[in-house]
Amino acid sequence: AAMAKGATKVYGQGDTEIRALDDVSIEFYDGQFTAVMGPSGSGKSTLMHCMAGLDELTGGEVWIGETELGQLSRRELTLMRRDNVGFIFQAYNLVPTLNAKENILLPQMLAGSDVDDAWFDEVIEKVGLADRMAHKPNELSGGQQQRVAVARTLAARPLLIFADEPTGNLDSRSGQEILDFMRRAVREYGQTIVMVTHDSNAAAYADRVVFLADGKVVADVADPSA
Amino acid sequence: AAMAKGATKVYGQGDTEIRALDDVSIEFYDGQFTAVMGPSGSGKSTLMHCMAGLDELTGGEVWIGETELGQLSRRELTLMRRDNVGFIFQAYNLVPTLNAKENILLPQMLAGSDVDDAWFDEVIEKVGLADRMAHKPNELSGGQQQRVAVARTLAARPLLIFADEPTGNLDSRSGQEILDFMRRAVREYGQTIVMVTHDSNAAAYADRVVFLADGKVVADVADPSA
Ligand SMILES: Nc1ncnc2c1ncn2[C@@H]1O[C@H](COP(=O)(O)OP(=O)(O)OP(=O)(O)O)[C@@H](O)[C@H]1O
Ligand SMILES: Nc1ncnc2c1ncn2[C@@H]1O[C@H](COP(=O)(O)OP(=O)(O)OP(=O)(O)O)[C@@H](O)[C@H]1O
Ligand SMILES: [Mg+2]
Ligand SMILES: [Mg+2]
Repeated sequence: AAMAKGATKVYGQGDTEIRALDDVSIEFYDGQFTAVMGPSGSGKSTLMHCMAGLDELTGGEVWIGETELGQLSRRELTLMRRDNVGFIFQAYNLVPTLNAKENILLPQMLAGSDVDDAWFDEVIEKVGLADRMAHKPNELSGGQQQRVAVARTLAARPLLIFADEPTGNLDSRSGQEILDFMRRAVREYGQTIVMVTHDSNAAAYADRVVFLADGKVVADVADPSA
Repeated sequence: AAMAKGATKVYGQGDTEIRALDDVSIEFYDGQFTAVMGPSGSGKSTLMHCMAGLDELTGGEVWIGETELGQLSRRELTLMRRDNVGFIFQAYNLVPTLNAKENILLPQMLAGSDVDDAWFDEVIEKVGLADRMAHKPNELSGGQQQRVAVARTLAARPLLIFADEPTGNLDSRSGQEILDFMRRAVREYGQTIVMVTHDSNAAAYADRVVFLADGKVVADVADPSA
């Protein structure tokens, strides 16, 4: 579903150079739920942003399906992402002037898609936000904002989802609802999910765990809860 | 150190009324490390903001030391907070135009305090940010930004600290460094820390755990790791 080959991302130069990604080669397979773990600052968000085409590499290549992202124009990249990739941001990136419902439906509005009402209802039910739809982000708790970000991506049902610490601000029960739902999306709808997490309980829901440290892949474990 | 009596916070009115806090009475004792847990949306951040004087109650009273916050003018409240209370925000609230060092020293600059250089060095060492001081928030990872927010409060060494999910975006090792440091601050310097967390491993560092649900205190447990 998605692949990186020799991916390198460097900030700054000379003595102050930071190698956020250092020659990373990794493949995420169709219909699999992969967790990505590693210390704070090890390159997880950078890897996700570059593989989703939200950020440019300094070196190496990234593919989504058969398409190498470096070959695309900005417009082609935006369209490809819009139609194929969902991204749940570590900092949520909600629109402050829109309420929860508008935030959740925004990607589908922008893409001109027909909204599947039954699916929308199921998603907001699963994330526990049914009674919060009319509220703006600043009228929601931290965890409620995180759940709006999660719902926004799940509602659009993209084939490939990058989730950057989707349960970091949730109590274990709310978090489990979302993780169960994601695992179901992979099993029943064949979606591919790549999830960054610091929580080993969350990683246990995945089929595989990839570990980063200092911008490199240092371990790759199948079936972590086996 | 801090106390709430019949604290109530209501948003909206009539059918759409939300009781974020519902008649909460609780006392946090000097020199103790208390964890506050509960489901997403249960009122934890609201309780912390009201007890720190960052938000007004709809009913009831809150005290810091001998002072009932409702009696203070805005100016007196700001001064009291500046000199006595530290707050680590769930969303960090860093200044985007200042680098890490400037963000960390900002409260002390505003208060006109003398900066204890040895303490500053120890704090940034403990949170693992020594090589990140010149970076602005948008040049830092999510967890690094969280650590800047933590360092900002710890560097000023206030007697009373409210920490709203200070390790939510950190791997377990970075998180433990900070929790160890906080527990030391309580044991060695007599500081009082009230920490909201969703992580029971983090709560295990505390002397006491208070549980909220639907804006009420539902449990209060001493020595949770005993
Ligand atoms: N301005 C507002 N208008 C309406 N409701 C609000 C407003 N601010 C907060 N709330 C509601 O008050 C309740 C408590 O919010 P609070 O932020 O204290 O929860 P929390 O326990 O910190 O949750 P989390 O663990 O998700 O951070 C939530 O249901 C939230 O939606
Ligand atoms: N614009 C930038 N300039 C300089 N360094 C940067 C910039 N953006 C990110 N970095 C650095 O790149 C490294 C990797 O960042 P990244 O956000 O990928 O980490 P992460 O693994 O997601 O961490 P966390 O778990 O804290 O979210 C970090 O050390 C960070 O400071
Ligand atoms: Mg990150
Ligand atoms: Mg909160």
